[in-house]
Amino acid sequence: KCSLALHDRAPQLKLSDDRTCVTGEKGYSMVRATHGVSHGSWYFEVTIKEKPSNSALRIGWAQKLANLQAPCGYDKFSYSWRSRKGTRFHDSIGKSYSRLVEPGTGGFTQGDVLGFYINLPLLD
Amino acid sequence: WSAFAPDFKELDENVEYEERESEYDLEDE
Amino acid sequence: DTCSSTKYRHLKDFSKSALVVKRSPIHGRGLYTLVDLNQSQMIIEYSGEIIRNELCDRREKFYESKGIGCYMFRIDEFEVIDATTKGNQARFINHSCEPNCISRVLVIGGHKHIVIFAQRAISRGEELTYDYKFPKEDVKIKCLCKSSKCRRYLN
Repeated sequence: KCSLALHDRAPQLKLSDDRTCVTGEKGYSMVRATHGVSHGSWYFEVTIKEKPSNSALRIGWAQKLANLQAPCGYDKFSYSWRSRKGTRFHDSIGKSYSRLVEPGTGGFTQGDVLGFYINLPLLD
Repeated sequence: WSAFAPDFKELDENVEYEERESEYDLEDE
Repeated sequence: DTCSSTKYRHLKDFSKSALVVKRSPIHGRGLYTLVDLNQSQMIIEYSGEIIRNELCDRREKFYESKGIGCYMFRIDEFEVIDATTKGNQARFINHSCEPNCISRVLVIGGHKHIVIFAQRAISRGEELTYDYKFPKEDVKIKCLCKSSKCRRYLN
């Protein structure tokens, strides 16, 4: 069963007992899932259970070498979608991506369900 | 001595830096 | 341990009264002791802003672009003390290849602190120095310590 990885995360992040929830505080850091993909098409969904008004989230896809003590999308090894303004990030460069209607904030927030799809070339 | 360093603040103990949301970003369209 | 915690509690007051910043023959300003110090005595904490390791390079580039000298001290692989804009007198301690002080990371109350200790007995009026232990790099920084064991370069 795919869940959040206890041994592949920034130590300051808190995981729930069933490892399906993660909570962070202060600066951005990252947790990866227990399972990764290498080829083909894959999709996952997450629900934002709780999101205080002054907090932010970046979520997406990351390779093994992505820095865990930085937000997802910080380096060349990860790609993310930000809750604030719905910006997408890769290599620390943000670009407009989505503008869901949310009073005063844009992007996504508590209660939203987010879907992430990746399409990788099939192996020869 | 602190007068020689503009905007310098003398500390008695360590302070933890509070990162901004955009702390790690190079560009933000 | 308990002994270190007790000594640490008095460190602030001690370092403010026993140390002074003056011009240094090594480089710019240095930190000098006004009293005799015993070997292994706790002298001063290197205090500043605790930042995560990943912010180091960016801050260093920023300071260089502004012509500001960078004062940083690594705690461990995750965190660094940046004393460039916020800190105390410890930021003025110069490097020497033959130092009279050493640095240690103490954990007190769950928090990590960089503390400077006397490596040997230090006489009143001496400048305090420690070995910066910079990693080796291609672009060299000349060492100005003029000690007999000088390694010529900081890195």
